[in-house]
Amino acid sequence: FPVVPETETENEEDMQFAEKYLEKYYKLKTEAEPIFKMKNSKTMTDKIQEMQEFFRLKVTGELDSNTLEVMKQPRCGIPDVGQ
Amino acid sequence: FRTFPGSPRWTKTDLKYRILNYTPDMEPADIDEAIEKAWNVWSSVTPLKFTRVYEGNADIMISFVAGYHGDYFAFDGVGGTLAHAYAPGKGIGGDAHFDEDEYWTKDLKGFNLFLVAAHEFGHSLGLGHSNVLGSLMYPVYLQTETRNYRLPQDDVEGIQTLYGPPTSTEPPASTPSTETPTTDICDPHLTFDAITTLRGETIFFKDRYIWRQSPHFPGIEQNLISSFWPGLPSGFQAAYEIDKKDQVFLFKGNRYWLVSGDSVHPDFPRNIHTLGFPRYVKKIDAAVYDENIKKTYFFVGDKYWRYDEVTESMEKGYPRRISVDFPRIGNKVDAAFQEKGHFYFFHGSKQYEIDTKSKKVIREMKSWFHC
Repeated sequence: FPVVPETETENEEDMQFAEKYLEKYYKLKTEAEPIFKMKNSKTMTDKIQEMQEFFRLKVTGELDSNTLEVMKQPRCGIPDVGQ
Repeated sequence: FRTFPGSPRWTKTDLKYRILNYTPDMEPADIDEAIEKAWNVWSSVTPLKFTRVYEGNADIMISFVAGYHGDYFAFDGVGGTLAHAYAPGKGIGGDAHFDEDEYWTKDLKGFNLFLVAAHEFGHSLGLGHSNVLGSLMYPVYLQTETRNYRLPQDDVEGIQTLYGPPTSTEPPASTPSTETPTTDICDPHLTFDAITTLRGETIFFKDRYIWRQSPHFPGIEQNLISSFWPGLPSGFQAAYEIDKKDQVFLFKGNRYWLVSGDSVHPDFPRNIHTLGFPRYVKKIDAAVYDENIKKTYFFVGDKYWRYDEVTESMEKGYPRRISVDFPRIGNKVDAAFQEKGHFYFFHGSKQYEIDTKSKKVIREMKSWFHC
């Protein structure tokens, strides 16, 4: 079986929060029951990177503490990308 | 700064807003003041004017709502999303919603209504989020001193890209953009600041106006420059088009801009000296692109330069005297353009049709508009 990336082992609650955040503000598309877990994980990583680039954070693609801290700040409801 | 995809904006400068309800967190008078102050942030740097109405429809409807509130974007209780607003448009376009579950204040004890409203109204006018920390359109709420609030430069540039700056010489906001100037197109003493072709049309620049002449429609359409390029100044002195690249270059003083249709390219204006002009050149009188040799003629005083658009460099051996290489047109060119293989040079009220290869005058014309 393919190796599950390290991001999958992070705090599940934070990951769910980040997923909702990225869905809302960075057009992350998620499947209800992903068939290929690795593929989904890559999309999440891409979106985390996109968000880190926007906020001029260190672009790691990982849900580090700085990234999570920005995600948890009160903000405007308009997406940062697209419309 | 960013705008929304397609850069939607209001096409009128007089906008109406209505406050549909109040949050119990603040006194109504404080809410009114915060909202009015938020609009002033944008009206002070644009030609826009905002008037409050108390009933009926308004361009921008403002409301305090919680949770699901009738659009597709529910609020989420305390914290998280504070507010949202819609880009310019009909119906819900422009409207601003504030999450009633937040604690709204006129100071910084809760979420400052003025700050959030000013941000949301930026969306109502067409701005997206900026990633410049400290800008008003940064998506995250930042506690900022609100006394004597000054709009950050990034936000000024963003909104002026959409609507242009406020100028005391602009006509009143209610004046339509097709206001007809008083100049008679058949005035024998008519002169122009600059002329260029643009996507098959001929564009004549005169003061704050452009006169459009199209091969497909009769007559001359006269519009304010700002109605096409809101972020650009008036008073252009030279202009030319590179048709195959859909590029039009506009010159004023020592700066020039690049537009494609009504879109202004980013990274402009630039200094004309980046083209290779010596420092003593302060402005360009006229410019015309020769598509046969892919070179642009720039006329300055009684001399002219030639710029190679392929190598993007000024040719050696210039400047040269206009009167020597273009006999009979005098020693100055005020405006120029190319059409159907000929140059058309304007000097004062005189117009000359010129062969692009020999540079000889084919005929002197009395009028361009079939007078």
